[in-house]
Amino acid sequence: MPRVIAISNQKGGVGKTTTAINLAAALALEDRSVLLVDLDPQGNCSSGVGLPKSENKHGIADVLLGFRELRDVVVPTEVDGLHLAAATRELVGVEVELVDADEREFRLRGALRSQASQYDYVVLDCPPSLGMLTVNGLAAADGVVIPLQAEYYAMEGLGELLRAVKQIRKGGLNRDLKTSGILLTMVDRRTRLGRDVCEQARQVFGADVFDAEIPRNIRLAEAPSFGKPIHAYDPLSRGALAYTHLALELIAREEGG
Amino acid sequence: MPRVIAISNQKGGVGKTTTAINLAAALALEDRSVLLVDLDPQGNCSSGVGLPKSENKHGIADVLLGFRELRDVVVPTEVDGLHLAAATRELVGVEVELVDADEREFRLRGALRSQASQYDYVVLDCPPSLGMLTVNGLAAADGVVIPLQAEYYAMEGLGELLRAVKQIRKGGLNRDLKTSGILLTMVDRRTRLGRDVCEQARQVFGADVFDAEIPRNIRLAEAPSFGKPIHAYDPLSRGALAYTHLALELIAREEGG
Ligand SMILES: Nc1ncnc2c1ncn2[C@@H]1O[C@H](COP(=O)(O)OP(=O)(O)OP(=O)(O)O)[C@@H](O)[C@H]1O
Ligand SMILES: Nc1ncnc2c1ncn2[C@@H]1O[C@H](COP(=O)(O)OP(=O)(O)OP(=O)(O)O)[C@@H](O)[C@H]1O
Ligand SMILES: [Mg+2]
Ligand SMILES: [Mg+2]
Repeated sequence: MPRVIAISNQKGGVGKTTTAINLAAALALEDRSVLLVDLDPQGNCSSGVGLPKSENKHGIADVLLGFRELRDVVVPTEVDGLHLAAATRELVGVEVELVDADEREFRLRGALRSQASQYDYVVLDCPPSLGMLTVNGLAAADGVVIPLQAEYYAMEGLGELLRAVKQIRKGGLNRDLKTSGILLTMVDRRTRLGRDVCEQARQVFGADVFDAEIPRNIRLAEAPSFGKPIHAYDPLSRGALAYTHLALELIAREEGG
Repeated sequence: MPRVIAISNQKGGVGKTTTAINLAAALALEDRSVLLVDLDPQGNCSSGVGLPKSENKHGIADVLLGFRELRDVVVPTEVDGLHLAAATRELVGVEVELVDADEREFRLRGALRSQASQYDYVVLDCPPSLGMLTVNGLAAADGVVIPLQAEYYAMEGLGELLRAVKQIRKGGLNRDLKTSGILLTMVDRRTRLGRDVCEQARQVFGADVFDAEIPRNIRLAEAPSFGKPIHAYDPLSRGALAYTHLALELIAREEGG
C-alpha cells in the first residue's frame, strides 16, 4: 500500500501546490513511484506539471463522482516515476455534488485503497479551505504535511488546522491520520519577521517541524510558467536542493532509518 | 447609500486581506466614513485591525444568520472613521447553514442596504473561494477590486474569477456589479517574473488595471502582528504610500473628478 501524504492548509498562498509538486518530483528522483493528485479546483498543481486543467478531459473529479476508475484517469508527467490524477473543470462542482452523496468523505480513500497499490507515495494537493475536497484528502491520508509560510497570518491559522486534523482523527473519519510535519516555506532569514516566525514555530512545535526549510527563491515561482517541477527547471537552485532535503527527511520519517 | 467594494480572488495569498484593511484605512484617512466587513472564517482581517476572531462575541455571522442587526455588531477600530463588522468562530459554519436558507445569497446585501447608510464606503474581505460567503459579498457589492499577485498561478486563475463576476452580473444575482479594477500586488520589479506579469496584465486588461501598484514591502507583512493598518504602523513606508495612491485612484473612479 502506498503512503498517502496530504499537503493542506486553509490559509491561502502558503506554498501547498509548490510543495506538492516539488516534494512529489523529489521523491520520484529518489526512485520512488509517486502519484500526485490535484484536489484543488484552481488546478495549479496540474498546470505546474505541464497538464493544465483546461486540456484534461478526465481527472480526479470523475473518480470522486464514480464515473471512472482511478487507473483510467492517471497520466504520466515529464518526470520519470511521477504520475498525475489531474484537475478538470468539473472539480469545481464536486463539493456541491457530494453534499448528499453516500460515503462522501471516503470517495478518494476508497479509490486509492483499491487502485493505487503500485505506488510508493501518493501526494495530495488540497485547496485553501476545509471543505469536502480537503476532507476527502485528510480522510484518505496517512499523514499531513502543513506548509507554514513564515509570516504572521499563517501562524495565526495554524491552531485551527491542527484542531481540524485532531477532529478528523478522534472523530473517526481517519483514526490513523498523523501530522507528518510542519514545513517552513518562503523563508527569508534576512528579515526580522522571517527569523521570528521560524524561531517561534520551532519553539512551539518542536520536532513536528521539519529540519528542511524552503527559502524564498524566485526560481520556484518561475518554474510553473514552464510547466515543470523545480528539478526539471533549475536542478541546482536553492529551491530544488531544499525540496530534495525535504524528500530525504520524509523518507527517513516514513520508512525509518 | 455607501459604495460597497468587495475584495475578492479565489487564489490564495494574493493580498486580499492586506488590501481590504489598508484600502479601508487609507479611505478613512481621506475623511471618508468606512465600514470594513470580514467575510473570511480565517478572521485575518479582524486580527489585522487589532480585533482577533477569538475575542469577538458578535460579528457578521450573526447578521448573515439573522440573529442580530448590523448596527449591533459594528465596532470602532484604532483608525478614526474606520469601523469593523468582525469575524467570529461561528463564521466557519455559515456556508453550510445557508445551504437551504431563504434569500441565502442576499443576506449581506439586505443588511447593508438597510443599516449602512451612514457610511461612504463598505469594504468586504472575501475568503479564497467562490462559495456562499464570497457570493454574498459579490451580490452585495457595487464593484469588485481583484488583487493580482504578480506571479504565474495568480494570472492563471484570473480568467475564472472574471467569468464568475460576469455570471453574477448576467445571471441576475447582481446586475450592477462592475469590476472596480485589477490591483497588482507584491510587485517586485527587480525580477523578470514580476516585470513580465505586470506587463502582461496591463496589455491584456488595459485600463481595468489600477495605475497604483503595491510593491512587495516587508512592513505590510509586519503590520498585522501589531494589529494595525500600515498607516498606523509605518505611515511613510512604500506600502502605506501605495495604498494611499490606490485610495485616491478609487475615489476618482467612484466619485468622478
Ligand atoms: N519558496 C518559494 N519562493 C518563492 N516563491 C514561492 C515559493 N513557494 C511558492 N512560491 C510562489 O508563491 C505563490 C503561492 O504559492 P502556492 O500557489 O504554491 O501556494 P498555495 O498554498 O498552493 O496557494 P493556494 O492557497 O491558492 O492553493 C505562487 O506564485 C508560487 O509560485
Ligand atoms: N505587498 C506586500 N508585501 C509583502 N507582504 C505582503 C504584501 N501583501 C501581503 N503580504 C503578506 O503576504 C501574505 C498574504 O497576504 P494576505 O493574507 O493579505 O493574502 P490573502 O489573499 O488575503 O490570503 P487568503 O487567500 O488566505 O485570504 C500575508 O502574510 C501578508 O502579510
Ligand atoms: Mg495551491
Ligand atoms: Mg485573506
